[in-house]
Amino acid sequence: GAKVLACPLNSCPVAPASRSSQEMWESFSQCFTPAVKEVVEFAKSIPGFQTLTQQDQVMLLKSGTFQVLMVRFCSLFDPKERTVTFLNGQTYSLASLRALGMGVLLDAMFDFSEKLGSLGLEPDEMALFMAVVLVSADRCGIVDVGAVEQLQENLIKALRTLITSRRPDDTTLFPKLLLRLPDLRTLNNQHSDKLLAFRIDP
Amino acid sequence: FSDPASNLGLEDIIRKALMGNLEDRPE
Repeated sequence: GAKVLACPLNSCPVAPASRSSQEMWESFSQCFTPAVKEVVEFAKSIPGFQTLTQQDQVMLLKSGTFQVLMVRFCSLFDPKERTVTFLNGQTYSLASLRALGMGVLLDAMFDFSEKLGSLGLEPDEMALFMAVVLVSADRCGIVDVGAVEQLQENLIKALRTLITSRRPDDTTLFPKLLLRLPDLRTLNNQHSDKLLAFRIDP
Repeated sequence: FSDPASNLGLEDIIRKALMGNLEDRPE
């Protein structure tokens, strides 16, 4: 009868059966709200982001926040040890989380983390990649598509310049990085489905 | 469920975080 919300941002993957679903969600919400606020602050720091309309800023953040968090926290997934470390410092084996019914989504997250980690990005490259991720989010609901496309183009150019100038002999890194964008969209959809399923039928 | 971010309460948090900035912005 225990309820499961095995997100690394949650305080604990399993809540006692005595706790109501609403209580569990509210507790989880308190855990992920600071991380979401940090993504908003990060977005504000992207040159040009705040020149977009407020509505377009909201739309990009709605579809891109989880993707940015996935990149930011991919180091919580240890592909060698097959463990996930929650933000509270507690580490869980993939096997134990899989037993809680989190297999498919976690497998995809491990796969993504391993691929991104293998690229060995520096912190400033990772930050610029997160900016590209956010501005490459779903165009659904965007009013001024031209302004978003221009910002995206500028950010991709900046990322390419940074990476190719730092590693002139490696021409594969930049395209490999862009290939992670569709992975993130797929993960975003899987993650939304999982959370919505919990909200409907925990 | 075409708008998961709204259904999960994400939009509300995002709007409030953005509005905080707008309130600080000079006229």
